[in-house]
Formats: sequence, C-alpha cells, structure tokens
Amino acid sequence: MNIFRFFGDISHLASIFILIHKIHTSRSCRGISFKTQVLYVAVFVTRYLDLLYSWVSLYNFVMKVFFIASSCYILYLMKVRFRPTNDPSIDTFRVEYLVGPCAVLALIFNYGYAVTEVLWSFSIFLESVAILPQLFMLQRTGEAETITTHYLAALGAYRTLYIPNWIYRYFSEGYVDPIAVTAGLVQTGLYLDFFYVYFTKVLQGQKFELPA
Amino acid sequence: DSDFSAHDEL
Repeated sequence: MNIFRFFGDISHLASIFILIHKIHTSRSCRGISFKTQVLYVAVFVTRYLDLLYSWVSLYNFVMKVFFIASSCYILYLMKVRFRPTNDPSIDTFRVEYLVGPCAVLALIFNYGYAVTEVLWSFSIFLESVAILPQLFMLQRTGEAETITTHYLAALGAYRTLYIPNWIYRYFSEGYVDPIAVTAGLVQTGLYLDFFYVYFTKVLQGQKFELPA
Repeated sequence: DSDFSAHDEL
C-alpha cells in the first residue's frame, strides 16, 4: 500500500458516496447511466470472486464487500426506488460492443487459464470502458448537474491515482502488471475530455455544458 | 496467482 493507491481507493469510495447522496437528495437518478452502473456490478462481482478463497487483508476485504454491496444498492435505487426518474431512452450505448471485446481480450490476455483468472482479466478490461455509456449520455444531453460531475471527477481521480501507484510499485517492488497498467491507462484516457471541461468550467463555478 | 498481477489491488 502506498499513498497513491490509498487515496485512489478513498476517491473511489467518495465517488460512490457522492452518487448515492445525489440520488437521495434530488430523489432522482436523472443523468446517471443505468448501463454503466450495471457494468460496475459485473466488474466488481467478477473481480472479487477471490473473496471466496483468498485473504489479502481486512482493508481489502471490507473494500471489496463495500464495492459489491454499494453497486448493487445503486441498481436498486435506479430500478426500484426511483425508477420513474430513470430514462432509458437516453441511455442508448450498446453495451454488447463493450462486453464482447472485453471477453475476447480476457481469453487472450490473462495470467493463467483458470475461470477466476480469465474473469479477473475480463473485469480489468471491462472496468476500463464501463464509464463509456455514462460519458456517451453526457455527450448526448450536453450538460450535467454539478453533483454528477463531482461523481465523475472522483471516479476519474481514482484511476488516475493508480498510475503513480504503479510507477511507485515498479521502483519499490520491481513489480509491474501489464494488464492492469494498459487497461488503467486507457481508462484514465477516457476521462481526459471530461476533466478538461470539469477543470475549466465546473471548478470555476460554471455549469457543466458541452459546446453545441 | 502470478507475482506480476495486481490481484492485491482493488
């Protein structure tokens, strides 16, 4: 554990709390892509299967359980509790174009032909693109509530902080995970456009609006 | 687990 990874994880936790807070206070999940949230459940469940057979640390265990539970809770909020505020007609990204290629990549690039290893790789690849339906929705509507942009910024910060974490681990442990690093770079890259608008508009007190 | 995989990360 190093400070980059720790603050990355804290940022990830924060993003989830921000999202739940947004849904509760506005009593609405408007502007949130259900598809992206479903993908996150798939990411967490396939990656954290090792909860069943390996122990890393209490920290690791608690975080994994929290990520699975909170992501399922968000689906409940969107599909049951605040269902009328969820508008599937603007959430139109074709998820099969993400899941299919990620499954193929996981079969090619993994650390061993065991079901759990392939699913681990799959979850890493899928996480890197899981935000796309959300970003696509943002692009379509052209604007977002400020709180939603804070959610996305915290989520983007999480993977951005994992990059210095990997650099740190490379020098301190001689360790590098090519699958995680490649997918992580892609994932962070997807946020660059968003970050640009976030820093130049939202943090200057303006509304998040994309140029027409 | 491979020594070179981030299985200890979240």
